[in-house]
Amino acid sequence: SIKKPPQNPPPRPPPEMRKKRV
Amino acid sequence: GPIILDSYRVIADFTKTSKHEINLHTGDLVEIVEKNQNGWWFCQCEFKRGWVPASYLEPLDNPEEAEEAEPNYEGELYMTTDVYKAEQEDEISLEVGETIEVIHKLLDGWWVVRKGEETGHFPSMFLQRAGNKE
Repeated sequence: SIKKPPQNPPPRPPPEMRKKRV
Repeated sequence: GPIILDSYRVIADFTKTSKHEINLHTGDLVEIVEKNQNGWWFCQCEFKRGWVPASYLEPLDNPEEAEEAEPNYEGELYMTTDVYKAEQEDEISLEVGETIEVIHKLLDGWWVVRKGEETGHFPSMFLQRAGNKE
């Protein structure tokens, strides 16, 4: 069903976001 | 009455990698139907519906307001259900069936876990609860 999420881990946050949360 | 869905703004382009995902373009506004803790959120954007990574979205209202849970440095016991090999320097590699402590459940699905002296991000979809600590 479309309600079942993908079975692979989602991509990591884009680099600019990862900097922001450090 | 109408169901009010949370609105988010897309902060980076995302290209789908499977048929139940949808492409995102920076600046698009999307409404979130379901937030899965593995970091995939089900969203609708105009006529499209599908899964997108939570890490590519920021809340439309109060973008500075933290939605994340606080870290719990005591840790919660979880067991790995799949192997993952670190691809970034802040990630941790684990085999199947390892018991680890989750210290920060991030909305993007990449939780901070601790095993012995080592800590790093690990996909929450490969973790299941392993009871309570004494």
